[in-house]
Amino acid sequence: IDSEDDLLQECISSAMPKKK
Amino acid sequence: PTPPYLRWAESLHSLLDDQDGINLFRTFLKQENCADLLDFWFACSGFRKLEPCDSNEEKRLKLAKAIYKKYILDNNGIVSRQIKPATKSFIKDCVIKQLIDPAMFDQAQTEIQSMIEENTYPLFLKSDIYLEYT
Repeated sequence: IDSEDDLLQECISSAMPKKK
Repeated sequence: PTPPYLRWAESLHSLLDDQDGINLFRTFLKQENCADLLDFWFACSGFRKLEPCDSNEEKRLKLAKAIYKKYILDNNGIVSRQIKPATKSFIKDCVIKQLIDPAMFDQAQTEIQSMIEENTYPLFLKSDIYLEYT
């Protein structure tokens, strides 16, 4: 379950803009 | 130059293009118990970015299942309630048949985005949390 959550979190972060 | 917080009011995309804007919007959504809407929106964008290739097929399948399970499977979830039944069955079919396409969540993302634009985004711009920030 943890790894599923990690995968989701990584996916969400990958779509976010980088801090300017 | 226009301060970022004024640009956030121009469009949802201006808000979601700024890390501070996202953080503040997410804090607001969390108060309203609907932060999943934003997480789902970003999860769809992140999923689309994963190029189909042999080395990440397993990861894409696992991720598609994880997104489906967390946001769509439970019909009482905030995201699931805003997605049309036809869109949900399309995604369910893709997962079951393991037809993992980069665009498989696009329609669901559009439906959630419309809901955010019509509902939570205008509420955010009128919220104490945004007004205090400005």
